[in-house]
Amino acid sequence: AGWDIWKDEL
Amino acid sequence: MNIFRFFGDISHLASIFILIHKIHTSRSCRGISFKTQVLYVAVFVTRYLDLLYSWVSLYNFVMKVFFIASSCYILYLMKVRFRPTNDPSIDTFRVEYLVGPCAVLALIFNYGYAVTEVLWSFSIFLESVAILPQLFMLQRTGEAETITTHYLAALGAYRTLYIPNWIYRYFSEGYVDPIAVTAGLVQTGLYLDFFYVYFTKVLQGQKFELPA
Repeated sequence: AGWDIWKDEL
Repeated sequence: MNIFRFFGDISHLASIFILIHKIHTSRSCRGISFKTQVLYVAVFVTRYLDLLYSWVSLYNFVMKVFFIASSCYILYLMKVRFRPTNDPSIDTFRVEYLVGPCAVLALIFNYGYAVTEVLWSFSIFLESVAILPQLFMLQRTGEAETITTHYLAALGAYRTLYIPNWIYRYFSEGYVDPIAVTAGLVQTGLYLDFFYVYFTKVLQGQKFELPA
């Protein structure tokens, strides 16, 4: 899911 | 990774180094809100729990460890090493008014009912308001040391740079994280007043002073 990919943000 | 996010992260790092530098050179944590610093520790610890079970990249790992370690170090400087210079009587913002609503919001808005997901959401919401005790203190005292304003400006720049980062990601990845973006916009908005005074006074060589 998109939000999972975005967990790379600090 | 894009340049906006990269420079945002660098700005975040810089803000922490500026703060530590300020405390060391002035041998004082005067003007710094201990409550805000405690909230940052809570933000980093609850968000970076994934250090224990997921690997993103070396960059990501090093930054997360640095943010947790440096924020704890700042608490140590304030509560142990330079304790006499910390004045709790002007650091009066009621933190429970921030933590409570953030906990409620995290239970309502999250990406899955797992402890780690709710804590991640909580940390996003909490970060967006963690600066309030500091800004409140600034408002109360009506002035700040120039170095303290540089710290706040670097922190605000980090948040501001995340906005073009999200726009960039929207076009390159076709997705926007609604929780991160909503909280992020709120957080950046909190700096607008500060930025106004910073640009019109501090960067013109004047002292940071609020009108009485």
